[in-house]
Amino acid sequence: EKEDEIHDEL
Amino acid sequence: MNVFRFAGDMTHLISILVLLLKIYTTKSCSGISLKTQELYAVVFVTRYLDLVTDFISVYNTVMKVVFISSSLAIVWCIRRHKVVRRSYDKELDTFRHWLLVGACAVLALVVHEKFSFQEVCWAFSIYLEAVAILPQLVLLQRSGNVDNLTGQYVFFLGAYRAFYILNWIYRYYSEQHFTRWISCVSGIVQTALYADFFYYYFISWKNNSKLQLPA
Repeated sequence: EKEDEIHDEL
Repeated sequence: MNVFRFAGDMTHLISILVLLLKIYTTKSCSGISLKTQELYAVVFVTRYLDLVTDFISVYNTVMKVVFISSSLAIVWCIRRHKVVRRSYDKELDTFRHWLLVGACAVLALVVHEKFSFQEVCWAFSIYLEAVAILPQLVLLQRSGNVDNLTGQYVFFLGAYRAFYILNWIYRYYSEQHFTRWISCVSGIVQTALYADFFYYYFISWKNNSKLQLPA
């Protein structure tokens, strides 16, 4: 769930 | 991280370096829209709130800090630097950019992935980034002639967006990674805004002539 919320792009 | 995203991040970084180089070497910000620079500062500050909540990588953190600090430094230079601010084209840079901020804020409150402070701010920053170049494009069109560094600045900014689209396509096929549709739609709108500029940029490059935008 947490993984989906992270914005890994700038 | 794939080659397209890295190329996108690097062209984004180069665009900022080109802009700083222009301001530093010519001590002038003529042709640069303060409104666009203010919008970018707002974009970076609202998007990178996760700097204090999530750690992704050293690369990610460094880039975020660079984007926030450089955008604030550029705004400071145009507003406050005792030499640079004199060359600011105030009468050409009249775009009512706070209307864009208002419209994007309303849109973010209505269209977002999750109703949390951070997620609404993130959606807002994505929408605002898509349209933040508008005051700059309007200023260039009004002034007609575009100096080399300013032309390159806008070119690299456009290239950054184009590489990001390639990155999303690549990630979709290689990682089965679905980029959020808010990013995709905004990214396509943002890149499309550069289409006209790119056309004239390539013509001037091909003819080895000065970049001129039609009135």
